Formats: sequence, structure tokens, C-alpha cells
Amino acid sequence: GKPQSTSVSGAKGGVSSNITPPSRPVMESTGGSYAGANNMVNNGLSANQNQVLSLIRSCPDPQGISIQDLKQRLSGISLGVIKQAVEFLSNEGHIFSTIDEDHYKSTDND
Amino acid sequence: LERIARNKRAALERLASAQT
Repeated sequence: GKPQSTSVSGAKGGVSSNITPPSRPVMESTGGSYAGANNMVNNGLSANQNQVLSLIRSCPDPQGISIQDLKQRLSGISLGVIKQAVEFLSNEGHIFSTIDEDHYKSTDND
Repeated sequence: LERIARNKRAALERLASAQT
């Protein structure tokens, strides 16, 4: 008889690789770094609409600001353009008419 | 004035639906 030695070593080197991926940079296009560019759209509104909206926001009166007031303060913008902006902002829900169709107040300033 | 409150409510609803 011949001696036989059989040795089986079943040791697997188990290395689990759980690598968490680094946080991906998300493309955000909220161009808010530079305020002051006049023809730059900020939130989907044109420059005129933004001016009208900020003026209406800045008015503390409960009955809002009149279109005549808007025209006086936005002397560079014609009344037709102001009315268009007001109508657009009203349709979007940013502003609403108060005592009559000539006075407007903003919704997000409460 | 009721008209103001009513218009404001309607405007807020428009704003909410526009922002979805």
C-alpha cells in the first residue's frame, strides 16, 4: 500500500467591493448668479414682466397698485406693454385684480 | 372686499396649477 495524502484547502479570499458612487453634479439652469441683466429672463418671464411683477410685489396697499401707477414708475415702458405684462401675470396667477380691473396685487407677497 | 379675496383665491389656484 502506498500512502496518499490529499489535502484540499478551500479558502476563498472574499473581497466585497461596495463602492458608493460619488455624488453626481446635477445640471441646474437657474441662472441667478447675475442680477441686473435687463433682457435676461429669470423665471420664465420677460424683463418687462419681471419689472411689473416686482413693482406690484413692492406695493403694500391692500387694494394693490393701479396700472396708472405702474406706468408712472415704469416710464420707459409703454402702457400697452404694461397691460400685456399684467394680463400675462394675471393669467399665470402671479397677480390678481382687486377693486377693479385697474388695480393689481401679487399673490406671492403675503 | 369679497371681490379681492375671491380673485386672490382664483389667482392662487392658477399659480398652483401653472407651477406643476
